[in-house]
Amino acid sequence: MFEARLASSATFKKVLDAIKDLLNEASFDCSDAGIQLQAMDNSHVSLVSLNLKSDGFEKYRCDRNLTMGMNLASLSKVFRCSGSDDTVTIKAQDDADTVTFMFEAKKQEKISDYEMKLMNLDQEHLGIPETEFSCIIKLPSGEFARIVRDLSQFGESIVISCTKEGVKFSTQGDIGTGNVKLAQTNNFDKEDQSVIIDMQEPVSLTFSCEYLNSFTKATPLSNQVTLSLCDNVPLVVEYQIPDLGHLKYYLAPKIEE
Amino acid sequence: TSTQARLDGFFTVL
Repeated sequence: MFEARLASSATFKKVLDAIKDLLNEASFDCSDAGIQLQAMDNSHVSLVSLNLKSDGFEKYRCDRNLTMGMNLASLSKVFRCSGSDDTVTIKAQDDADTVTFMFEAKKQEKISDYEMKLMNLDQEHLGIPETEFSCIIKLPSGEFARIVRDLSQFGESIVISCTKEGVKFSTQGDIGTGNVKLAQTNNFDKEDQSVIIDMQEPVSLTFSCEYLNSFTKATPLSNQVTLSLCDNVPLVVEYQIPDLGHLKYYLAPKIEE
Repeated sequence: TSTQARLDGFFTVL
């Protein structure tokens, strides 16, 4: 028996919005520790890694490890039926081929449930090696989304360059070039509004605007985003989901021919 | 010009 009750169905909806551009379907792995999802997009350019801790749920019970393969467009349809203040309870029997979502309004005046068919997905689990990153940049998630959106107008790629002076996002295209530089801020009492740079080595890497834009769909989940960069390894874009877990995206860089 | 690298090879299949 699997049962997980989340106080805010809106949070799960935001998670779905943040991954459904990249993935058509995905396996949710449920264990005592919580719910995890790890999947590459079809082109094998990006990887989504979601971790929702069991203690972030109001109620969590997982008698046996369970993998639930779901079509994310179908799952979005289900969550479109929930109210913004609803709680959601996710239930599945062991070895079931369906999962049930129950939405409850705050005062119990409306309760709805939706049963969805599960899919058998042949997904491999990947081990992600520990990396000593050259630069770790924390910045407001809204600022990152704004920069990616602005620069995407001009080119297909964004170069992220980090030195001890700050971080620079650059693009070039047919009509010209664009650069946005952010200096480290000293607003330490408001960490989620600050730009914090932890640099071991300067680094400069090129990434696809299209993928970065998809990652910024996670902006409503967190005020802050962390970018971890190192030569010859994927970029990590990490959003902490308050009291619940995290959503990380890995993106292979573009390389000179 | 640059080409898009893929993630294969960065991670190990468990």
